[in-house]
Amino acid sequence: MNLFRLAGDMTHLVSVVVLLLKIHTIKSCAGVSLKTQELYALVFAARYLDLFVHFVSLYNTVMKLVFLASSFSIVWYMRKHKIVRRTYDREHDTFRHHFIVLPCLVLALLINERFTFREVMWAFSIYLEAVAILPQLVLLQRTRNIDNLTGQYVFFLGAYRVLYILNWIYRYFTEPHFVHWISWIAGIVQTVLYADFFYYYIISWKNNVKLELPA
Amino acid sequence: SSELSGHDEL
Repeated sequence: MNLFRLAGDMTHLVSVVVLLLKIHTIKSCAGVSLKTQELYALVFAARYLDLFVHFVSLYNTVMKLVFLASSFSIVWYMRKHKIVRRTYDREHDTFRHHFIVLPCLVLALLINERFTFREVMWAFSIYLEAVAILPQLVLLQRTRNIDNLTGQYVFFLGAYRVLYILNWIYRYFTEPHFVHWISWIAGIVQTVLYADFFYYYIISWKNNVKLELPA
Repeated sequence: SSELSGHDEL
């Protein structure tokens, strides 16, 4: 475990837990894309199938449980909570995410490390995570209002991806045979998706103006 | 070895 990876995991944890706590506290999910939250719950469900059969470390197991619990809790709040669900921006969150899920599943069947159920599901979760943020970015473009709830969420997610790339560079140079093309390519694609958001986020932050994404 | 074969990252 290197510092980049620990910092990446912590940043990822903060992004999900802060979102959950904010939704729980202000009883609102305005600006949050339910589609992205559902995709993330699916990412964790598909990736952590080995939760009870492949013990890596206590840290690994605890973090998996926290990610599963928090992502499914957010989906529950947005779909079932009597107050929060009314604040969900249904008519703008219209990204057809089955157009994302199916291609990722097909790609996982074609490109994986081993053609076993768990490995195909693992590859599926890697590809799905790379594009899971798209409905959220589309929603932000549509509603053009980026209150701090979603702005921080996307910012922390992007930071977690950048830290993971630094982690892979570190591991590549320090561990022999550490090569994971599937994670690397999907991870780079995912980070690039955040790049333009980062650009506008930092500009708005520097000019101290409300973040406006181009139409 | 199992760690190397499996995925040790979250």
